[in-house]
Amino acid sequence: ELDDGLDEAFSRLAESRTNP
Amino acid sequence: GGVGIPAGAYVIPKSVWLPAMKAKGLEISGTFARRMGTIQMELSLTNKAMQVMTDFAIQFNRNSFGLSPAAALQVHTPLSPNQTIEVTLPLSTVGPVMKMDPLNNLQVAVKNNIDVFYFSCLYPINILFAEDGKMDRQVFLATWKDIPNDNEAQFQVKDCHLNSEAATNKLQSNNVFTIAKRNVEGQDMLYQSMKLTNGIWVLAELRIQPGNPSCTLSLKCRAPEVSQFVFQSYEAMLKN
Repeated sequence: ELDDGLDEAFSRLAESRTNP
Repeated sequence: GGVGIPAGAYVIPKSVWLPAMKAKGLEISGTFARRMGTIQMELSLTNKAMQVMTDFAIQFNRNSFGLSPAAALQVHTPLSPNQTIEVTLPLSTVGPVMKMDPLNNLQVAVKNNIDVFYFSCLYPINILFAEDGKMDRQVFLATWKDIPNDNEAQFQVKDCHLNSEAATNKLQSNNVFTIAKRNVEGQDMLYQSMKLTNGIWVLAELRIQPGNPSCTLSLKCRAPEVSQFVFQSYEAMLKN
């Protein structure tokens, strides 16, 4: 699977929602 | 369902919409379902009068999502006293639109050879979740960012004893699609999308913590008035 940067973007989103 | 059989979308049990005493002996109970992409009104008609009932027809008032009968009410034989028949009415979503209060309110008129009767019922908004409601991941991220925080609504789904895999599967059989899943500090964060039949997208974040029977649902939508109805559907889908 190509790493399109989206996996990382979702990780950042989840992280920012847990620790705003 | 059993092994290899998808669970299918959740259908609320039928309830009485029109009591016989208000309709000269005609009792109507019903529910709504979405089956294979078709919205259906599922009705039981009971004749509690002392005369035969014939010539049934149904009509809807304008409503928020343009729900409208896609066929005539199929009652082919006269309904005898004490007889009940089950009727399935396919619905379309291209009827006339008028915003109702509450949003999911539907006003119905049913006629037979005796009279015309009116009743109101509420439909669960998940019957409007389209099969093509899986949003592209990049579009999801952009849309999530783009929708203002004021349009975010947060709800607690209590007594939800599901792990994230079971929740994902249950929701997917109701056209709620999980686009991404992350685990942060022991809690699972599911990012999900759904599309209503009128083209409104709803984005969701569902947080599930192992050992905590309460899940947190955050909804982002450009039409935030739909959020509380989406929450009601999540509760029904996850608890059934």
